[in-house]
Amino acid sequence: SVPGYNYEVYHSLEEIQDWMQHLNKTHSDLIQMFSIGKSYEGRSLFVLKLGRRSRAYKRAVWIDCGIHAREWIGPAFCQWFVKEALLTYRSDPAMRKMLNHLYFYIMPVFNVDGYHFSWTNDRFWRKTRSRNSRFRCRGVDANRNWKVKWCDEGASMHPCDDTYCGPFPESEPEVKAVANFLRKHKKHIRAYLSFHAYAQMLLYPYSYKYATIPNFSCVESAAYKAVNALRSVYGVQYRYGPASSTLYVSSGSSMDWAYKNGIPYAFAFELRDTGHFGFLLPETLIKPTCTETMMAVKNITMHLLKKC
Amino acid sequence: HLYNNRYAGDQVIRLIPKTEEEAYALKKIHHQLKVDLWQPSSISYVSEGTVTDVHIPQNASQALLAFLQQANIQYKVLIEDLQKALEKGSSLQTQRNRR
Repeated sequence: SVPGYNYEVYHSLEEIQDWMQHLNKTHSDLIQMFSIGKSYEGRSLFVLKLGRRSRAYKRAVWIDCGIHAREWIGPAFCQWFVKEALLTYRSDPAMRKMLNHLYFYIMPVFNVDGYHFSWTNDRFWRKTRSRNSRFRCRGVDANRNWKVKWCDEGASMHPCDDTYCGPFPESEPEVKAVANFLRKHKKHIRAYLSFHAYAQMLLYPYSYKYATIPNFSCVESAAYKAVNALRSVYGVQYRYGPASSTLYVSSGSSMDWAYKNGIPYAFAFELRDTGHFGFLLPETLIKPTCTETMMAVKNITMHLLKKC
Repeated sequence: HLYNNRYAGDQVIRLIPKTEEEAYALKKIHHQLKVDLWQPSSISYVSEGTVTDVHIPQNASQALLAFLQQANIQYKVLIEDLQKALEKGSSLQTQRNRR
């Protein structure tokens, strides 16, 4: 899709943004790039709108990667997804159907400041890079900054902790920008997918309580089929289920917020691996990880296109 | 070396507390040593049976490993040297670009 761009290595933020700009110019029939706001450090928050342009009403899927800075396989997958979509639009009937019937809003790097910092300074940085007036520590856990059971179990009120929830919900400009976008487009966004690492899981709401979601059977069915499709590629097992029982009860995440705001299919992927490499998933494993994850995402999307 | 070789000698270890007492001890040492928790995302989630991965800086490893041995908490080394793992996982192209 971009000559010479290597999808099997990790890229800096600048490289990813250059790549997005290039696609915006060269694939204007299927891609539109726009900004939804600015990060704390003033960087643009770029999103790609992927899909065949249509005047008719189309539903949409939101995909974000890199909420946590050190989870580099996330942004790598977001780029892979776009690459695959462009490469197979004409040859793959399923992809053609997806892009003809839906728009995909793809945010390859949610936490741009954190990602840049993890690239240049601290490889294991997790949070954003916002400053705190009373403490020397920086950053907020962008997945604990949502207005749904905010700052509860597993989140911290201390700015120096890695799970700091922030001074108030949506305090982080990145979170605010995405939340505003999703609020504005919630009528036609039917799925929210967020990519993290590592644990090899496919999670859905709720994180903050053990209750079953109203559309459990549809979401559970989608998750079951997605995990099976993923496993069919290389045999890699992903656990799946509500985050509260598959992992633990925690304060609300972006996935919970999206669901609470009316998006019926909300998932969080925890990609490879289960700890052998952890956040240092080697570049040689980008291709298999992304290939199998594509199957899961395509499966969820096709499920969405059918009535459940 | 990437990141000025700051991760040389750092390790990542896996612990699975067998009892709530062990889990409590881990929480206590985590607060004291401020180690980087890889999983779960918060120390508050650690209880009996929780798979817990911890990144220990080189200068804290002696204290932490001594504590674990004293408390008879079993652990496994997942990554022996984080700097080596980091550099091994990146292609030459990536390393060249970053330098």
